[in-house]
Amino acid sequence: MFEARLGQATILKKILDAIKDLLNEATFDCSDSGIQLQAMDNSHVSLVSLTLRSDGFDKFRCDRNLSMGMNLGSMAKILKCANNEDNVTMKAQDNADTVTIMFESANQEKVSDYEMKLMNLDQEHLGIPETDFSCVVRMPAMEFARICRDLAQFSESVVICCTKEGVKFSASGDVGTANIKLAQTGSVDKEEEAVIIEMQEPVTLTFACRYLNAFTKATPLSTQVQLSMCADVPLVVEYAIKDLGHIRYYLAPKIED
Amino acid sequence: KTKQAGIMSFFSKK
Repeated sequence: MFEARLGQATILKKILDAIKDLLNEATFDCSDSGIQLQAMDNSHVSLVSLTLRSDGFDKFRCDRNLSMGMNLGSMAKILKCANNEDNVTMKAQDNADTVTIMFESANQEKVSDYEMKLMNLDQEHLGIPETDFSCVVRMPAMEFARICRDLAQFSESVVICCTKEGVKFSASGDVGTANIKLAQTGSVDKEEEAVIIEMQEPVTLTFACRYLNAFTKATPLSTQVQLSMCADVPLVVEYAIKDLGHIRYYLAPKIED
Repeated sequence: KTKQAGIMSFFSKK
């Protein structure tokens, strides 16, 4: 028996919004430690890794490890039927081929349930090596989303250059060149507005705007985003999900042809 | 000119 309950459906809606542009379907691996999802996008350029800890749920029970392959378009249709403030409960029997998603209004006067067929997905799990990153940048998630959106107008690619002075995002194309520099913030009143750079050595990497923009669909989940970079390895873009877990996106760099 | 690398060239299959 698997049962996981969250106080607000809005969190689940935001999580789905953060992955459904990259993935058509995905397997949710459930165990007593929580729910994990790891999947590559269709073109195998990026990898999404979602971790939701069992202690972040209002109620969590998972008697046996369970892998639930879900069509994310179908899940989106179901979540559309929830009000943001509704409680949401996911339930499945052991070895079931369906999952039930139930919404309850705060006053419990409206209860709806949706049974969704599960899929057998033949997904490859990849082992992600530990990396000592050259640069780790923490910055406001909204600012990162804005920069990715703005630079995508100028080029398919953005160059991220990180030094101890700051981080520079550049794009160059037919229109010309765009550069956005962010300096590390001195003292800030609000932690969520800070730009913090931890640098071992400077790094310059090139990434496809299209994927960065897809990752920024996670912006509503978190006030800050963390970018971890190292020469010739994938960028890690991480959004914390408060009290519940995190979503990480890995993006392979563009390399000299 | 740059070309897009695939993610599987960085991570091993489990």
